[in-house]
Amino acid sequence: AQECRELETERLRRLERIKQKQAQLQELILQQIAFKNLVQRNRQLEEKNNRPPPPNTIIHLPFIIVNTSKNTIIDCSISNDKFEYLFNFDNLFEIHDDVEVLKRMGLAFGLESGRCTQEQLKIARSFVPKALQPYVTEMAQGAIN
Amino acid sequence: RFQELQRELAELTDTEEKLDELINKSSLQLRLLTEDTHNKKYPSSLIVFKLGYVRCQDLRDTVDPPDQIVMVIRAPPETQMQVTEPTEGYQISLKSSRGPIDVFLCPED
Amino acid sequence: RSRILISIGESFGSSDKFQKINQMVSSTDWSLKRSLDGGSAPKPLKRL
Repeated sequence: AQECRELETERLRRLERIKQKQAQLQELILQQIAFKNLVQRNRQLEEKNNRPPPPNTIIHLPFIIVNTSKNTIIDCSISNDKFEYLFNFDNLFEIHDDVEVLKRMGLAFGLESGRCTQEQLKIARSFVPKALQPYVTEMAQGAIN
Repeated sequence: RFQELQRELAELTDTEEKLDELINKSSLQLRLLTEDTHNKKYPSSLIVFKLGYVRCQDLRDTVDPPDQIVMVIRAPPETQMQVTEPTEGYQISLKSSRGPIDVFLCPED
Repeated sequence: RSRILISIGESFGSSDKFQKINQMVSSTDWSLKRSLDGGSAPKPLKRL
């Protein structure tokens, strides 16, 4: 009986770890799909416009953004070599990374919320290796939720 | 019950090992897609790397309300970001050890 | 004083590290902060 209890504890521990690893894998798949979708969109735009966009209108990954109300006063100190910055905000702000921006741009086909059309699912599956395609289908059916 | 638990644990071990392998492969693929050094070596992936950008308008479309201040931070790897809550306001400090940090505001129009 | 320290500069890290910061900032009572700060109108600091 005691050995059974120990195995039962180990089983629950392992189930928890597997759940976390599935979430980690789903996030990695989302990121890969969003990035490849971004590259494909930019390639199509450049072919359509027959030129890349002006360099001062694009931001290469990786980046993070800090957004705040336009009434916020931001006091900023910068070291001469630009290795150190110090910002003081007098109001609310939010920080997001490039992945979050790509998701908000819809480049993950809504997989993160289980809203994905059949057409989009087909494209999303084409962005990942065969071994990962079942996971994409699961996410499209709302597995993440 | 004991034998059933042993069998189930063996299955969970397989499942976890498969997940570890897929996670490692996916992480490597993402790193190869976005890493600066790797992409400079292989022309084909350099093209992908060059297309890994967003436009200012894309950023503006993701904040609500759209007329907010959007500050963009591009930092070298391993840059330390510290957010502290002093008595007044909030402080964000950035400290890089591998090169200058780029900070700019995303234009409104 | 709460403080969060993270590493940035790599693409595609775990995005939930910013969620903690955003929760910490949004859970702050800014009017209380202003009163702590002597209620003075924000100093006309230089804008970024």
